[in-house]
Amino acid sequence: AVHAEGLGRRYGEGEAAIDALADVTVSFPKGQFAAVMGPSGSGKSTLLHCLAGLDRPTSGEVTIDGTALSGLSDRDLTVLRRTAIGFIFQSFNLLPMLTARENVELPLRIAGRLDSARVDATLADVALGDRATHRPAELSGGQQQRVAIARALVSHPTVIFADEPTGNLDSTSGHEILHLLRRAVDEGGRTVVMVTHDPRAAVVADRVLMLSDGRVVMDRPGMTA
Amino acid sequence: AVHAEGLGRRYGEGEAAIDALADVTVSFPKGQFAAVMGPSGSGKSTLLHCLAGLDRPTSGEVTIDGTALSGLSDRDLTVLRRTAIGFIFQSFNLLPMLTARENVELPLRIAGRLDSARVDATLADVALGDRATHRPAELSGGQQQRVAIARALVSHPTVIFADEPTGNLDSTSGHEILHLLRRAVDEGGRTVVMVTHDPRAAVVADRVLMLSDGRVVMDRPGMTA
Ligand SMILES: Nc1ncnc2c1ncn2[C@@H]1O[C@H](COP(=O)(O)OP(=O)(O)OP(=O)(O)O)[C@@H](O)[C@H]1O
Ligand SMILES: Nc1ncnc2c1ncn2[C@@H]1O[C@H](COP(=O)(O)OP(=O)(O)OP(=O)(O)O)[C@@H](O)[C@H]1O
Ligand SMILES: [Mg+2]
Ligand SMILES: [Mg+2]
Repeated sequence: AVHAEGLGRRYGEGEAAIDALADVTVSFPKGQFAAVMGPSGSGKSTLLHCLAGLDRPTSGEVTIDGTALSGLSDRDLTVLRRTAIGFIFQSFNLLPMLTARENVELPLRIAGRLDSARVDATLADVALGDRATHRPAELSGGQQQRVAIARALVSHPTVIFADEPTGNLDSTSGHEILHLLRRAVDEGGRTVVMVTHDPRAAVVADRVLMLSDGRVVMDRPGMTA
Repeated sequence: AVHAEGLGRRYGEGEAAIDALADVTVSFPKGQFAAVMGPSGSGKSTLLHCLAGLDRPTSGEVTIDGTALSGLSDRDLTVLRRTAIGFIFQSFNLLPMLTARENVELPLRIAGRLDSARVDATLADVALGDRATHRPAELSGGQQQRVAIARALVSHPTVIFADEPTGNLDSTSGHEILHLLRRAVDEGGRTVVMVTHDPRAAVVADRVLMLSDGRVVMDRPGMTA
């Protein structure tokens, strides 16, 4: 589903240059749940952003379902992202003036495909049905994170990128989110690429990769493989 | 150092009312490291904000070193916070136009007590000395979190409130932060009240409290007590 070939991402230049990614080649087949781990600053968010077409790599290529992202105009890239990709941001990126429900509806509204039953079901999946009319400022950190998760899942995207989806969640809520993502793969045939510091990832994911200083230094099956 | 008596915090009213805190009475003596855990939405951030004078409780009272917060004007409360309290926010609250160093310097500048050697030492304590000139947008999530931690510690406050200081950190970085806070207590005689989902808290903290639906439901020694 997603393939990266010789991916590099450099910020700055000269002596101040930072290579967030250096020569990353990796494939994520359809129907796979991969966890990406690594130290703070090792390039995990950068990798996800490049794979999802949210950032242009300095070198190398990303293809999603056979389409090379570098060949796409910004407009075509936006359409691809809107139709095929769900992204759960590390910092949630909720729109503060919209309610929880309106944030979750947004991808469907933009696509002209609003489906209220699906929005209700997705909010219920993240246990936030009773808070649908609250704005982000009226929700706890973990509640906001779950709204972000619902928004990424509601359009049933073929590929879901999740940047630390359980960082702000307690053990029970985190467990529920990991299993929601697992079900998206098992029942929906989706591909999930999840950045996490959560050791439970090895139990839930099919595969665990480790990044260090912008490179993949480990790539092994998880316990469910 | 910090005492809460019958603390309540209600949002909204009538049927839509939410009791984020309900009748919380708890003391945190000087030189204690307490961890506060609990499910998402259980009131942890709300408790920290009320204890630190960042939010006014609906009912009850908070005293810090014998001073009741309710008796303070907003100006006096601000002075108390500036001189005695360090707060590590769940969402970091860094100023985006300032560099990492300038964010960390800010409490000292406001107090008219800039000490460049102390700023350097604190940035080194969180392993970010080499990134001091970068703005928050140029830092990873965990790097931003560590800038926030440095900013809370640089003025050597007597009480440190930490809202999920390791949520975005990998295991090694998280371990270093927990030990940095432990040293602030052991060597500096400070009081630390830390909200966390990290099970390692029980190993590092003197005491572990559990919140559920705005109430303290457990209060036991940690393993170092
Ligand atoms: N400004 C607000 N208006 C309305 N409700 C609020 C507001 N702030 C918090 N709440 C609600 O109060 C409850 C407690 O919130 P709080 O942020 O203290 O939880 P928390 O334990 O820190 O959760 P998390 O682990 O998700 O960060 C939640 O149900 C939350 O939605
Ligand atoms: N816009 C930018 N400008 C300069 N450097 C950047 C920028 N974005 C990221 N970096 C740097 O690139 C490196 C990788 O960042 P990235 O956000 O991918 O790390 P990460 O693995 O997600 O870390 P964390 O676990 O802390 O979230 C870091 O050193 C970071 O500071
Ligand atoms: Mg990151
Ligand atoms: Mg919170």
